[in-house]
Amino acid sequence: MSHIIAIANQKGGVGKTTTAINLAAALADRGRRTLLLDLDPQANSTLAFFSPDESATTLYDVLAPEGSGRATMESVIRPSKQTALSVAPGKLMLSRLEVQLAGQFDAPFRLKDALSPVLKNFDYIVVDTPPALGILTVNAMVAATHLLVPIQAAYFAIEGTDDLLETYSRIRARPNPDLKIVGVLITLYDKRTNISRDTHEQIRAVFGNTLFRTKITKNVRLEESPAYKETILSYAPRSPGAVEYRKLALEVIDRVEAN
Amino acid sequence: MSHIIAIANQKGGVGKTTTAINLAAALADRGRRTLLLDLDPQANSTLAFFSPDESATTLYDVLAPEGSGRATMESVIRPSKQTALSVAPGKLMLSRLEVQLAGQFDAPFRLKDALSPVLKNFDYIVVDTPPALGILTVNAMVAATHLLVPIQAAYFAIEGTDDLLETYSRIRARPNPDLKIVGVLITLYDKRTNISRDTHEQIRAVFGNTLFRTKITKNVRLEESPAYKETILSYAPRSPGAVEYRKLALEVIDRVEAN
Ligand SMILES: Nc1ncnc2c1ncn2[C@@H]1O[C@H](COP(=O)(O)OP(=O)(O)OP(=O)(O)O)[C@@H](O)[C@H]1O
Ligand SMILES: Nc1ncnc2c1ncn2[C@@H]1O[C@H](COP(=O)(O)OP(=O)(O)OP(=O)(O)O)[C@@H](O)[C@H]1O
Ligand SMILES: [Mg+2]
Ligand SMILES: [Mg+2]
Repeated sequence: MSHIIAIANQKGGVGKTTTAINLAAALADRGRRTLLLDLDPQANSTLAFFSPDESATTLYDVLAPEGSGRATMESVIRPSKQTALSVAPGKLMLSRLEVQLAGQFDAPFRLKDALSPVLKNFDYIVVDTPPALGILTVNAMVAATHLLVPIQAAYFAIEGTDDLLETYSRIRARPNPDLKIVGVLITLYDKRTNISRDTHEQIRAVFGNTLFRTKITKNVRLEESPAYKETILSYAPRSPGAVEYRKLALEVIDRVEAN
Repeated sequence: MSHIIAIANQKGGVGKTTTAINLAAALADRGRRTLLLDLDPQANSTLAFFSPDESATTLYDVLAPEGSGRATMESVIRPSKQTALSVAPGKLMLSRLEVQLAGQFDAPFRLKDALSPVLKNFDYIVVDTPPALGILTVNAMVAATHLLVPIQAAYFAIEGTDDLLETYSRIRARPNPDLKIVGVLITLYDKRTNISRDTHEQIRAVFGNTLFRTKITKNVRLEESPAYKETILSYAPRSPGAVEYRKLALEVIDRVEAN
């Protein structure tokens, strides 16, 4: 039984990619066979593992409209340096899908259909998404079993969650009734500022128990590690970032596998 | 002669909205009649001035396809608390334009056409855009005379600029040959970390003189001010953020009006 976790929030720069990379690494570190899917045209998750390789086939080739030399999901999955962690790379071309798939009745299901042959090979599939509620993020939420929402402890961050929750209920209404929110994660928390503390209280008041106990604090090692093509677990294993993402993985496993 | 400055970068959370709000305020503070356009469906720039008001007409009503009760640009422009600064609000519905305008041959020109009757009323028009290179950002770049690119001094930020520059040259090739880059702005600069310093050097090596001399440093007052519906100039006039955005306005005026 494969658990598919979409990491989504249309607000930009809230730590979606940082969470996708390091949660996937921490789940693999606990012995779960994990696949990281980079559904963001910026391909930041891909960049954290591989050098930009224009020739390689990517998720665009898997999801593209009929007939344009489509690839299977299996053929684009690549191993990482860490055992039990694989990555399906993204590419800028993904942004073309918004218009290419517009109006096609099966557009929201392309990822779900492409994933079904490989589900048996993974315990967890973590999906990084772009900062928008377009066709790519919809595909992630239709294919997913769970939604994880990173929220920066900052003013603009709270205002945008209504739009995301509206999209979530529309997805649950028809294409994916089983989708659950596995949790809301406070990211980029800065212990020194009032605004982090104030917004954290406001987020807790809105989300209650959905909020993870783990908070991800601002920590420069998390910013540095992708530049060295490493996850936080191998780059700075004793840093607060590594400790926090390991704790998050335990909370995710507890919430997902307990049910 | 109205100078139209599009603030764009598809990377999320790099300070597009913070720059749009505070540059517009600083330009108005120098006596330039300034209009801030919020073309981002998240409507963060709008939120920094007004409470969410579902009933008001917005830029969506100005740009929507024919016949759906379209509004004129003039009718959606609202005064702010600051003299010489007006705001045209955005709304979530803007995200629907991506699919609604797909395939229409005049889709990239809707903003340019809608702005022409009001150009005579403003010296500067500053356009905030979403974290994507879709139809809304294309509209901003086609209507604009100048492009200002905020770049966070961080690892993922540098990788994404190729895509933005490719879009810029495609826009210059056909719909807007006069578009110029007014400058590249380092944002969220943290004097304490090596990664800020290292990436700053890399950005300077890539962009040379296009880089503004002014850098925007990380400063919690900039994060706080929108929560109080104030720009940095009225919220914390002597903070580094206020000083830096005033300096940026002088550099922008110098580069734009000198030519
Ligand atoms: N806990 C943290 N501490 C310090 N820096 C962080 C942390 N989390 C993320 N960052 C940095 O903040 C920036 C934004 O994070 P990231 O790119 O993961 O966000 P995102 O939501 O994926 O952005 P986008 O909306 O563009 O996809 C990056 O430069 C990243 O390195
Ligand atoms: N110089 C700064 N110092 C401190 N905080 C900042 C600074 N600039 C921006 N911020 C904060 O960083 C976050 C991201 O900034 P902002 O929302 O302006 O970026 P954006 O590029 O508009 O994001 P999006 O891609 O979602 O539109 C916000 O919480 C903002 O308050
Ligand atoms: Mg990302
Ligand atoms: Mg913004």
